[in-house]
Amino acid sequence: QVSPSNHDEL
Amino acid sequence: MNFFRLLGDLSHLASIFILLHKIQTTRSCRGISFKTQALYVAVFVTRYLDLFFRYVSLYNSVMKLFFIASSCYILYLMKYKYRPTHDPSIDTFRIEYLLGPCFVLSLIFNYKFSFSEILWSFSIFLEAVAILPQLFMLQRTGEAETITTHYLAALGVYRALYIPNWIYRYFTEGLVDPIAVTAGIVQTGLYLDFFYVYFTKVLQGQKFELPA
Repeated sequence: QVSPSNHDEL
Repeated sequence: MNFFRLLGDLSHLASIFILLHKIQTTRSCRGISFKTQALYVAVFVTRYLDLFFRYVSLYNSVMKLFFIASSCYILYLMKYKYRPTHDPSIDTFRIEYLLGPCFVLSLIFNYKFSFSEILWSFSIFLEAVAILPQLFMLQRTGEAETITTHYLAALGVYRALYIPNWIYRYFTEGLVDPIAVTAGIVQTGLYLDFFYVYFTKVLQGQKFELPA
């Protein structure tokens, strides 16, 4: 559920 | 994408346009820290390496390319076109004190011990403190052109808006990014002194001046 390394932010 | 993040990104975009506007209209980069701008290039290049192997969205890719290109362009303007207007003798913050610790932190705190993930962490930590040479310079000169303060305010607002974005994402997606959140809170905290003077002086129509 928690996927911190998504890196979809700028 | 949510409202806070979009507004934050737009604020980030605005800050770059304000900075470009300041340099072009005054034909000078006086009051702007070259070191801070160089650190932003390092931040964007190390973080957006993933342009080569990860696709998020068109919005995401275009923004990344814009941030890399505009930060390099600003560096070019400062280094070549308006070089005589830049005074290195007041831009004296030692950036190795930032680069070293950020690199060590990124080796310790990352989501995976891989080249790209370590660089990503490094860029997050470095971004948090990249403004320090600029704030240090401001402290030394004790004053700033109004347009420069608008630039800094937009830049500070950008990261400040990411905080409600993370709170929102926590409740809607159950998503927490502890590295980005911690660094982001530090980054926003660094602006508090500046924000205080900006809101109590500049927005009241006075000049940005620090008490002697």
